[in-house]
Amino acid sequence: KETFEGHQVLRIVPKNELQLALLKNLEEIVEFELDVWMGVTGVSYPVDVRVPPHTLETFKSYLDSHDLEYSTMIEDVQAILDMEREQMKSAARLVQ
Amino acid sequence: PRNTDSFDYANYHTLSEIYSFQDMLVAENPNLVSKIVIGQSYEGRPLNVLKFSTGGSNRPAIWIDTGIHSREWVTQASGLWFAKKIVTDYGKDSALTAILNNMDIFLEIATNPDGYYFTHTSNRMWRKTRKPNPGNSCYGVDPNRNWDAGFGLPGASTNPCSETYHGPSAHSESEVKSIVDFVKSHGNIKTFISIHSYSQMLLYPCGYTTTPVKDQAELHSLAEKAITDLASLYGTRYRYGSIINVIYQASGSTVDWTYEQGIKYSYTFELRDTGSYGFLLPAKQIIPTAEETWLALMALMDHTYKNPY
Repeated sequence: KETFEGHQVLRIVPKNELQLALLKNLEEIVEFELDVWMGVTGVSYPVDVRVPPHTLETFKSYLDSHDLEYSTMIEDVQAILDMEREQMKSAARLVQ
Repeated sequence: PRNTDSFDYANYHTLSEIYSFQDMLVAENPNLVSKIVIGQSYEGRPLNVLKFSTGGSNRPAIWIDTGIHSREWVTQASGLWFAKKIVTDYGKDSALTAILNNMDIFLEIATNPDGYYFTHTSNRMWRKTRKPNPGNSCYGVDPNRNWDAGFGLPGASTNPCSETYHGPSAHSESEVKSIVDFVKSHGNIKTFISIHSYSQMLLYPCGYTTTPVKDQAELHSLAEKAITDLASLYGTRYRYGSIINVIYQASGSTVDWTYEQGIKYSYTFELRDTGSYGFLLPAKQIIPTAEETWLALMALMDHTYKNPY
């Protein structure tokens, strides 16, 4: 089973066409190992990407170096997945 | 649960629970609901479609599918809620009753069952189908880039490891081909709604070209009505327009193909986002999401019923 400890989801908001163009190519930069949750739509519209822990620092540096503003949408993906699974289990127990 | 009244709509469910739900709903409503198996997934799972019909033969019909991107769990969960809503409201809600007295509704809740199973057992983040790609270690095809409408044009990836890989050929995925065959053999589907999550949009063709479709003006004003109705419940704001204008170029997408088959009312939804979890939407959001989406679905279905073509 694949787990996602330490994976973060970053929300990046492009401010101009130049940043938009940079973000459009994100998925092609294979070394970051990104999973694009919500792709590029336009200036001022958020882009969400899941980033594995071993590329997190490099990726954040890349964003900083291009003046791309971002926030952390999910601190630890696995924590949410664990919570989701626990909710499903407890709901199943209730039904039983 | 022993019946669909005690089913927990406010929680996410496994594939086997969805299959059981479908069988229970059919058993409880034999004069309204039946189950059609339109094909098999790559791993051999049935592609079940619920048919809501009050009779007649090959009536004009409405198609709704949820979960073609397996990880978008709120869509399958909303599909379960819609199914129950249809049987509950038939005979009580005058608009839905009129629709069902004249049209059939087809609802495919687990459109990508292999992917959905995989999200429960191996990788919650899985979005594509689960067919191996010969000569490549990456699995699966994006089933929303696999349709024969601008197939292979920019807006889909040629790389099997990409989340938007379009596949080796149009309709290469049995999950897609089964719908294609069903739509063609039915021949009287008037509305086709494909439901995704999570960026709050209601979109119509096209995705692969900026050339407006013939019915753009009508599709646009109907989308506006639908998202206004949706927002009336909880204030959730949607964007709307053609796929290429509102999101980005996307080739080989579902509703481009259905529109080109002559299904005028072809729409795709992106359901709500809390802004914090993306497609990992907390279960407590399922019912509000389904409730508000239902209002938009009713707007689309009611318009279809009142504007035959």
